[in-house]
Amino acid sequence: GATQGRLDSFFKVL
Amino acid sequence: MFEARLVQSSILKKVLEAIKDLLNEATFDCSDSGIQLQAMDNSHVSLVSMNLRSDGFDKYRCDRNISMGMNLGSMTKILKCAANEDVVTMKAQDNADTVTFVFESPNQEKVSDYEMKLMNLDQEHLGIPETEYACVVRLPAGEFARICRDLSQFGESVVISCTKEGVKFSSAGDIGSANIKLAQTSNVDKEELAVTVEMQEPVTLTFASRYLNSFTKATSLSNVVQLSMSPDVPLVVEYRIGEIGHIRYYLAPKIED
Repeated sequence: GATQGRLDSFFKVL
Repeated sequence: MFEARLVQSSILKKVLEAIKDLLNEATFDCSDSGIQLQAMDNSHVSLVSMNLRSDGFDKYRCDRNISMGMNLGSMTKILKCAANEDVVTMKAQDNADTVTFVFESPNQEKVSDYEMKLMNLDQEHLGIPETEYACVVRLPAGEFARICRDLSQFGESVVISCTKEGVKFSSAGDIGSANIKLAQTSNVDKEELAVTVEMQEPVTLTFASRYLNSFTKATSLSNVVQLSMSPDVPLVVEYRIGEIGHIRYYLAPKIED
């Protein structure tokens, strides 16, 4: 299986 | 006062088609350089970033920056009232709580105006770092849409692996497995039929097929789609919007357990 990442762990909220 | 006039209302209709699956609402940030939109879907797995440059409009006026919170379902309903060959004008007073869409038939015999309430949406902007991608693939948008549709029948994930030879899309599930390999085209007469790969290093990443399929709703906007990939960073799927701008979709990869 593979776990779906989230964008919050790649892009920071400005 | 904000006023933007577009001779081809079909562009705005197609833009809504391209984002309404992923987003229920979004803020249109208008400035004198144009209209920008950036929003994540509710699960924060994908992000839509759209830009329509002011010089792409037939008439564009933005006295003061204005952010319009739009319910995209309502906006879609209004845009469905425009014929493809109508001229569309979007306008709003400064700090207004409504936006007006005016549709004019080519011979000016029919002029419609629709006023829509604006929403107060919290502005959550993400900083997207400029990235040198390991692989940048350009292929016919219709081809990419076909691949995503065909592979989503096999499994909920699509593995995209990119080498200097070309790009391979794979999926596997209960009924079996599927692989689609696209070789770099050598000499095609028409640019939009080419498959090109610019590779710094090979990359293999896994993505959820349902998001890829949502992105391909933008296919009617452009003949070509560009996929940018680097190890363990979000995929970028980009469609140009004529000479006026682009839509970029970002998708977080799935991490193998």
